[in-house]
Amino acid sequence: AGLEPCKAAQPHGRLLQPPHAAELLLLLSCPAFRAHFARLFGSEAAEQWRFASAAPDEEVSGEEEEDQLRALGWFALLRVRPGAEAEAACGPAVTVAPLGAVAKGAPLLACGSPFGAFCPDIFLNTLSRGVLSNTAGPLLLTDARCLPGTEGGGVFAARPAGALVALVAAPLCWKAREWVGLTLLCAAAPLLRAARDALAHLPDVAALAALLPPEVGTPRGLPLRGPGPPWAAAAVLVEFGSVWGSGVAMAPRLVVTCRHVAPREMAKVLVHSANPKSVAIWGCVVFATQETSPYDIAVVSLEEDLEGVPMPRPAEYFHEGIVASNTRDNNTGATYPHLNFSIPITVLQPALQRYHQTGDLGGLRELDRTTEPVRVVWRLQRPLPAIPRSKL
Amino acid sequence: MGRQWGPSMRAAEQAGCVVSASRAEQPEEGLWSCSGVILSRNPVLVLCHGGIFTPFLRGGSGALTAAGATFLPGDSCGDDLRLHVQWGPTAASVAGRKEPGRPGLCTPRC
Repeated sequence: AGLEPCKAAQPHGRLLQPPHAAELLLLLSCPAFRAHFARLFGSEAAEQWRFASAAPDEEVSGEEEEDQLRALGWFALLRVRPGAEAEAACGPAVTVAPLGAVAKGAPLLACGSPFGAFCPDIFLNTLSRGVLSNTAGPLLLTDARCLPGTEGGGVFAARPAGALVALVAAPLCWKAREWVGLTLLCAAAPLLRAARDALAHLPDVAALAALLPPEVGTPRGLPLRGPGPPWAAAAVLVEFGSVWGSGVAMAPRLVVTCRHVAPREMAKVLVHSANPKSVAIWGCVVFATQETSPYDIAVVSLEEDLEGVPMPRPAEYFHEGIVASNTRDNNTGATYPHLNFSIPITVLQPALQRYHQTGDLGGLRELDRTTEPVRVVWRLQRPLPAIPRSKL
Repeated sequence: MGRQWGPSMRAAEQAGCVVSASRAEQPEEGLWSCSGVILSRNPVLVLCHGGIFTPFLRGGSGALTAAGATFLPGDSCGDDLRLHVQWGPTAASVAGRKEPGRPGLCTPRC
């Protein structure tokens, strides 16, 4: 609100083309995308998902929100009126990556214009990099940052170079009033097939189907879910009653997770692994740091081996660690998963190794006695200045 | 952004565009806009998000969830729909129209 459309750039600015008039040829949707969307987000239990571009506490009428949800999987094919300069160029503007050609975890580049036509001088074709975070058929997720207005923007792969992978379906996802830093995409290849099918039903524009961009590169076997990168196999899902969270399998019967997921020692938790096959194994929480410890860590001992799961090799030096908490803005209720307090694995490794080899929890107990500077950082507080003592 | 992204960045910026929809008789109502992708150049075909067309649907947004509806022809929106597409210089000036010395972006008065 409050944004005013910008006029085309001044001569000394970026020379944007003036807007060209266009006509709507058809509205189309990808049936498979909508089917996966309904399955994943349409049931009662999934009711807490919101894909509206407004923040949860912004006033959006129920009707408006329903309109947005109904239109979520729909796209439009337009034809620009003759006379637009781009017509002088020849050949397809883009190539399209077949569904399955891009593996989970592969780098992606999103290109959209936040706030649409309100300020194209600044925001036209804003780029944002991320990875293919997850897939369900043609319904893709990426962690590339996308803002309202980028709906419909293209998402491109590094390999095949410059190939269009998807279009942005919903830039913002909210779950239980928390912003989930993932953007919902609709794969481009099935969408363009839907466009070809639709054009075939409209005689006066059917010939345009031949102008739609070709698919390049061979799909790597379907379904996309494949084994994924080996390090992803060590990621497990830990379930404790109605609470769930992620964890890392460090050894066939040893899983590290967070205390706020598995808070009580000796409690029973269920650990799910999806790679190489889907298994669920009970485990016991053998250690959990105290609530006051900045190290939000718990250790689970499994009742059976996690078979075939490649075990991660802890790094010698660190610039990464285990994500212990997201950052939450208590005013808006938004949670920012990409702003984390992370614990370097090298801090945990000696204690984990000692427990793994001897069953001795002593090293882990040390995590409850941390130094003040670590506590201050965890509380996101400024270090307290040394308060001069009074000489009285 | 590194060499691996060169071709993707070029493709993205050449294909990227902004689509805006407004009502012919009621410009004061403002406009709806979103991003889009230029699929072909001669004629220029663009694929964009369908959300900006909901206010113009003759049958209302219910037409989008009607059983079996996978596409709707162009005339499913009212005659007062006005569409405009805007793209950046790289998409239009394919061959050699760069003005030497001009910065790519500056702080225009917006």
